[in-house]
Amino acid sequence: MLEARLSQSMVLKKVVDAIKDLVQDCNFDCNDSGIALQAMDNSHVALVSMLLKAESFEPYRCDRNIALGVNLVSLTKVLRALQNDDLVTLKADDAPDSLNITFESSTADRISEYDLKLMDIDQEHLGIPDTEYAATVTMPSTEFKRICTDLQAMSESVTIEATKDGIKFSCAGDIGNGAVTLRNYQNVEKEHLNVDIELTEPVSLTFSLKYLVNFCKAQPLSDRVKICLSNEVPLLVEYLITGTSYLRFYLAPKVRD
Amino acid sequence: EAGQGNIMSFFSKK
Repeated sequence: MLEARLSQSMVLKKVVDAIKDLVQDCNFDCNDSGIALQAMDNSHVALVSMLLKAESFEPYRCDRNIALGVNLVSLTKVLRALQNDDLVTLKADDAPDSLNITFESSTADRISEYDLKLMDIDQEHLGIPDTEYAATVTMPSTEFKRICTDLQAMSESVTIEATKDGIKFSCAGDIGNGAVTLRNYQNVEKEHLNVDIELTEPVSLTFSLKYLVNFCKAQPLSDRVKICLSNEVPLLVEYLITGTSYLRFYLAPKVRD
Repeated sequence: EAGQGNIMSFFSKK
């Protein structure tokens, strides 16, 4: 059986809020190392990969592999009841038809209990190879969100170009062109504002802004975001959750004419 | 969408 108690319960709500507009039904795959999720959007353009490691929970117990087939719209309805500082506990049998979710207030004077019906979801799992990316950019997640949102107002796609001069986000739309360039930036006192660009070779790729803006719904999870690029492979956008738990988005590049 | 790559063509099925 699964029993997992999360003290940073808002993490669960933020993860679901971040992915529910991209995927609707998905399996939460539970085993002794934690709770994982992998799902593609309907058009098979983007892939979501999440891992909440066992050490993010206290206690965490999962004796055997359990797939929790969850409709995220339904889970969102249950998570509406979650309040800041609540402890959340997930419980399920070995072959569950429902997921038991308990919210406890930090003062333990309120316990809310929900049973969410589960579904059988036949999902294809993709093997994601370890990739040495040509460019890795770590930057404030709010900045990335602002750039994507601003450029989406002008165009449906963005070209991301990483060179020794920095990383350039540019777009061309009916009303004109726009571009934002970021350079390496170090702020010793406010490290969350740093822009770190690691480059092994120049990269230029074009992506749909609709998906990037969607990924930015994960911004409340972390004040930093990591963007990894290599020519001709999907973009990786990563938000670290707690410790080494993560939420990753992969986006297939646009095909050049 | 025209010109949009498919994620399944980059990652192998398990």
